[in-house]
Amino acid sequence: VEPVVVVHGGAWAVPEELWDESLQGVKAAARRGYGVLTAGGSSVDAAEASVVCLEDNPVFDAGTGSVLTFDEQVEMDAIIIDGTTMEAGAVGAIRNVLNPVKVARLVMEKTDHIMLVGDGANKFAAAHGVQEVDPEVLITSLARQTLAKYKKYTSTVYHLFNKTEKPETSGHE
Amino acid sequence: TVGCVVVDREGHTSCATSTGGITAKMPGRVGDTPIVGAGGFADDQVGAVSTTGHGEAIMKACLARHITSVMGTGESVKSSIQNGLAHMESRIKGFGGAIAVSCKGEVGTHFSTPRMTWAYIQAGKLHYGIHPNQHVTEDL
Repeated sequence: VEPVVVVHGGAWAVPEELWDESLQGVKAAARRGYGVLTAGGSSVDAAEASVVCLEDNPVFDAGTGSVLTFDEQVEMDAIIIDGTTMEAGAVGAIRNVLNPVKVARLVMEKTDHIMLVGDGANKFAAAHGVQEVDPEVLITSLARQTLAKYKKYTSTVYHLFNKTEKPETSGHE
Repeated sequence: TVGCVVVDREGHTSCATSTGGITAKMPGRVGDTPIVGAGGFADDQVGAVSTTGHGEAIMKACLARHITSVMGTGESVKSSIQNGLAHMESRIKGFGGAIAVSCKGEVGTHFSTPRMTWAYIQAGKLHYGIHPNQHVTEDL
């Protein structure tokens, strides 16, 4: 089989000011994973390496650069699957780690479970040597601006239309 | 959201997907990304998929599993992704995108949102794009 590494940086209405950085980011991530593969790494090693590269790039909504919850926190989700064994590992709503996909891989390889969430995921990560980082490290000015705009816009809408229900979230994964 | 799918020389497949979620999400809300068969799926007998888009819709549609199921019937990878996204749009009014690779090394990318950045390397060439129907190729 001709080996291949494919990556994506998210499907959404990517604004023009992010087009170039986003393309450079996915190209770099594809190169990273392909390099791991050609150096003898497994397909899991390559997939993890590419996603780590994307998580570390603040232009993408994952790892550093993640968007904010309504409470101005970063909560991240990740999964990794080995197609040979169909083993899977995942984390949900994990906080304060640079690379959630690395914790997902630890879940796959070190537990009998598929997914750990919230505090449990963070405790598991810490127990396996994953260092917690200051939450500020993960938060970009763009993420703060986007949340501020969201809150301002939705409060205006609710005032104008006298809505009383909680506003819907915007954007998507 | 970001993601990756891989097939190696022996036909071993893997996928990984990671996300910070949605702006202003309810604390504790978890989307499709960490759900097997929604945010990703991999099976050496068929291939691997990573998805992105409206998380709740992707979960309802089990999008990654849907796409691999169609791939398993012999459909092309790209056509399988289009099938999955069309199903999600028609049944749930959800939009998104996906990347996939078959166990034989066939690649597919497609999205129903305005844009999706993607790239892949195969046989000494780097392929990438962001706009619908854009496909740029460079020699490595």
